[in-house]
Amino acid sequence: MNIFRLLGDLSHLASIFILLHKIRTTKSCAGISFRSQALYVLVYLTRYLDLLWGPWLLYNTVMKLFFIGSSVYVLYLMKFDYKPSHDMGLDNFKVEYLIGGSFVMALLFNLAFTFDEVMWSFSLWLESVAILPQLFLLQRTGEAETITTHYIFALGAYRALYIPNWLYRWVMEGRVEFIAVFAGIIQTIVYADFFYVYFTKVIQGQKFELPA
Amino acid sequence: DELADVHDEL
Repeated sequence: MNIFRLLGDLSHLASIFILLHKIRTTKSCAGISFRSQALYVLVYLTRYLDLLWGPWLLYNTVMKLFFIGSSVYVLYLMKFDYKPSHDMGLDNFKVEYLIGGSFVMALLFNLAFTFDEVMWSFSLWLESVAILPQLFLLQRTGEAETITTHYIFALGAYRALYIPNWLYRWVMEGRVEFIAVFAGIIQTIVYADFFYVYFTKVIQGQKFELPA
Repeated sequence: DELADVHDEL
């Protein structure tokens, strides 16, 4: 555990609390992509298969259970409690291509051609693009509530912070997980435009608005 | 080494 990994994980945790806070305080899931949220459930379920057989490190296990539990809970909130506020008409990104493409990448790139390793690789490729339906929804609406942009930023910062973590581990421990690193870099590139607008507008106290 | 086979990140 190094400072970058810890900050990345804390950023991931923060993103979930921000999202739950947004839904509860505004009593609405407007502006949140159900499709992205569903992809995250798939990401965590396929990545944390090792919860079934261990090893169960306390920190990792608690976090894994939290990420699975909270993502399922958000889906539940969106599907039932706050269903009328869901922008279903605009939230129509074709996730089939993301799932299919990630599966092909997982078949091509994996540490071993076993079910759990292919699923682990699949989860990383899928996570790298899972925010696309959310960013697409943002593009369609052209603006976003500030709290929603904080959520997206914290979620993106998690993987961005993992990049210096991987550099640190490569130098200090001689350890590199190439699939995670490549997928993490792709994920950060996917977020690049969003980060740019976030830093140039939201941080300066302006509303998140995309050019028409 | 064996540890390297375990995915220890989130």
